[in-house]
Amino acid sequence: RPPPELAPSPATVVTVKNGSYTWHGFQRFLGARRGSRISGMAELKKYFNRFGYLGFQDGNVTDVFDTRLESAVAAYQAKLGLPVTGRLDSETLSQMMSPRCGMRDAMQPMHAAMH
Amino acid sequence: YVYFPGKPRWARPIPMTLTYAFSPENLVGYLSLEDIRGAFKLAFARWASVIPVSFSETDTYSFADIKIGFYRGDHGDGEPFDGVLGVLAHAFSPESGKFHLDAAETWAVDLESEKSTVAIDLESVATHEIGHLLGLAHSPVKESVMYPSLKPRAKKADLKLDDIEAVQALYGSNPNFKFASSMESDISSNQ
Repeated sequence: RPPPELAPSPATVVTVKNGSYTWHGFQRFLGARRGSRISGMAELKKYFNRFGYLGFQDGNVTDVFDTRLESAVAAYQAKLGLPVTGRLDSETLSQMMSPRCGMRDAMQPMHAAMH
Repeated sequence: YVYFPGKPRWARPIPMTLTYAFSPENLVGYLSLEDIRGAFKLAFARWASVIPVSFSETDTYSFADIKIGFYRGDHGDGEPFDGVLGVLAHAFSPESGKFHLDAAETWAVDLESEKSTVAIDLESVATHEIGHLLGLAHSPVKESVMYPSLKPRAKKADLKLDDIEAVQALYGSNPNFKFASSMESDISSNQ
């Protein structure tokens, strides 16, 4: 009978395709600025809404890079210590695609509802 | 550093002790409870070393001040998790005590032995979320623990001056606290 293996068992290797990262698709917005229209930009607006930078006034979220989105991008850059350009430059997009805490950056605190 | 609106904090006499517990039904199978407890113990100790607040683990989950659990997707608090990477965890402002981690992540207590390219350091995230539980919001200082993002396989658990000043303004200083140069952060690197 072979002796018991003394070496540690190999560590589990998990690989995830880049495309399955939650916000990986934002890469296609590189260079976008006010006036740009790119399919899927509504998702970007939802990101800014989720983290407290952009309110949805009428629920109609379009794929147009409008002035409100520009303000949201600038606020995000200022809040995260990035150069404030109002544009979706590579540094900003890289930061946006990074995994992060779910707490809003510009926000009301998350309160637990008392039932 | 930044606080939540209204600057909420745990309103108890100083020094205070906060209890914490792990949800027995909401853990991750690939990490032992001992490993999880070890990572959190280190994270709580970092904050306890700078403020007159101590943290004590309790088995009585329902009565703990801080309730910790790993959850998937929509878990009932209006802040659903989103799978691998994206949002890693969230915690609530004082005095809620809710601390939720995304069970879909590959949580690691030792990045040298965990080879996954998407491994997330549990101690780093725990340290960040405890900051929220104590009343700190996200900081724009990149080196600080309270900066909102963390790359896979990165470790950022050492409190920086920005974190320390923020929490000491809420709770006062631990009488045994001594400042070390390693706690300084270079805010010029933000640009």
